[in-house]
Amino acid sequence: MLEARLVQGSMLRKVVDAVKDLVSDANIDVSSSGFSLQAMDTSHVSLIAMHLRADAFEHFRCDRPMSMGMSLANLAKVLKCAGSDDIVTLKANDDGDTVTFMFESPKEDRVSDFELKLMDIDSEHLGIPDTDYCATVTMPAGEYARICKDLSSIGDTVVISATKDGVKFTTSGDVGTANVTVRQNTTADKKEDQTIIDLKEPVALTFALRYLTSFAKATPLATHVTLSMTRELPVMVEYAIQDMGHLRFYLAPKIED
Amino acid sequence: ALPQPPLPSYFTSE
Repeated sequence: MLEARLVQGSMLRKVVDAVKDLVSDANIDVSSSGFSLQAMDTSHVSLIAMHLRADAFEHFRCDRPMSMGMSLANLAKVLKCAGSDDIVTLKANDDGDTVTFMFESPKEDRVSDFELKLMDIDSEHLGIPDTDYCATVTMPAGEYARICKDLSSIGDTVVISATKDGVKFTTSGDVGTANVTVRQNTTADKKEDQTIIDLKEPVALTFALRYLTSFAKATPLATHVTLSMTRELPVMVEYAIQDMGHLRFYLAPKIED
Repeated sequence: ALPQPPLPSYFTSE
């Protein structure tokens, strides 16, 4: 029996909205530690890893680990029916082939429930090694989203170069070339305006802007995004889900000739 | 365009 009650139900909707265009069907794995989702996009170029800890839920009961295969588009349709302040409760039987979502308004004067059919999805599970990254850039999520959007109108690949002064995004295409530099700023009054760079050594990697832009769909989740880079390894683009967990995207760098 | 390696080449499949 699975029963999980999330007071900030809107977080679930933001997570699903962030990934539904990259991944169509995915297994949501539930265990005593919470909810996890790991899936590659259809072209196997990017990987999504989400974890929502059990202690994020006001009530969490998971008698035994289960894997719920779902169409993320359908899940998004169901979650769209929840009010932005609704409490969301998920229920599923151990041998069930459906999952029920219950939405309660804060004043508990409106309760709705939606039952979603589960699917059998065989997905290969990848082991993501812990990496000691050369450069970790924490910057305003809105700033990152804007840079991806702006540079996508100029080129289709971006070189991200992290140095101790700042992080530079460079692209070029038929239109011309563009550089955006975000300087380290650890003294901004508002924390959400700060850009912090933890650098072990400078690193510059080339990525497909299409995927980086797609990751920015997670912007509503958090004020900051963290880009972690090391030569010749996938970049990790991470959004914290408040203090409940994380949504991580991985993208392999393009190989220079 | 530069070649784009797939991810599984970086992560071990469990």
